[in-house]
Order: sequence, then structure tokens, then C-alpha cells
Amino acid sequence: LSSINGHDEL
Amino acid sequence: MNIFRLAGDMTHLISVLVLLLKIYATKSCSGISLKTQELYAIVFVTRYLDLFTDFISLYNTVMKLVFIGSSLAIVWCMRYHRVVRRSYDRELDTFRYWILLGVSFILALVLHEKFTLQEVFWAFSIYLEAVAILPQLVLLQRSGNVDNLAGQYVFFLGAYRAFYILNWIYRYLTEQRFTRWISCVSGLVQTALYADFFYYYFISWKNNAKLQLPA
Repeated sequence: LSSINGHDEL
Repeated sequence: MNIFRLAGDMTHLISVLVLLLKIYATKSCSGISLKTQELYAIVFVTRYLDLFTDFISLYNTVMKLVFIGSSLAIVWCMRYHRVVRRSYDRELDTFRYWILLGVSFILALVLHEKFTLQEVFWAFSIYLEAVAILPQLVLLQRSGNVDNLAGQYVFFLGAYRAFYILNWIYRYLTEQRFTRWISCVSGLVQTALYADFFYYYFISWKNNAKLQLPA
């Protein structure tokens, strides 16, 4: 599930 | 997820746990800058606005909750815990951090990926994180030799962003469309701020002496 806004990093 | 990012997240987690350990075990927060801790709480709250709207992975959600929870717990402890708060170096921790908040917010209004509330706050949190350590570094210099847990805290915090830079290089090389200029540039600035601290930390470690930062 990639996040909607593209920020998959902490 | 790559090994650099995992190492970065684990190092970041360690830095927070080292701090919580220091405060809980010694019931003292001497040498720790409350202002830096408050800035970090703001960084996590403004960065993880998507906590309830975007589900990326269990790991991602759990780590976000841990970072928000621990940073708020540290701020609460340093402000309100009746024993811990007495050891706070109030007169040394005088960095005017409103400047950092103001500059980061203005920069986020100008430089962001999309002009939406979430993206502007995300960029704000990235810029703020780069400079959030300044009050802590100033406090370390003012209080001269640091007790080792405060030094370790800053060391792990610097190492975590250095791992993230390796992660960005790795992702840039392996993923076609990976461009995170805001994070990369801000992360480089952040790690550069630690560079001099790392130098003195390494010298003190090599000479097995207490860390002495030039005043």
C-alpha cells in the first residue's frame, strides 16, 4: 500500500 | 525498505530510548535541551498528519506512534515531572527557537512538493528537523563537558540522518522516479550540523577523555 501523498519514509 | 533506512530508523529509535532511559533512570535531565525536545515533538506531529489517513505498513504506523509518543513523553517529563524538572538547565537552554520555527515555516510556504496543508506541514517538519538540534548543541557547548548519555543521544541522532542519506542514494540508484530533493538537501544540512560534534565526539572517544566541546 503506497501512501497517497508518497511519503513512505518516517 | 532497504537496510540503510532500517538502520536509520533503528538508530533514531535508539537515540530516543537512550534519552528516555537517561531521564527515567537518573530522574534528571541535566544537559538535555527542552527546546530541542519541543522542536522534535512539533516535527513528529506535523510530519505524521497522515497517520490516520494513509496506511503504509504496520511498521510505519507503529514507529510513527512511538516517535510521537516518546517525544511528547520527554517534553512532559522535563516540564512537569516534579523531580526531573528541577534538573533542567533553564538558564543555559536559552536558544531563541522561534526563529527556527519562523524560518522553517516561511521556507515551507515557499518550497514544498504540493501546496496543500499536509504537504506544507510535511516540508515544514523536514526543514525544522534539520535545525532542531541547534538548541541542544548550544547547550552542550555551554555546559562544557557533556555527561555521556547526552553525548550518545546526539551521536545516535546524527547517525540516523547519515544512514538516511545512504538510503536516499540507494533509492535514487535503484528506483527510477525517486526524487526527494526536500528531504535530501535538508538531511545533508542536518548531518553537516552534527559534523563538528562528531569530530569532537570521536576525539574524546579516541583519547578516552570526557567530551570537551570548544566554548
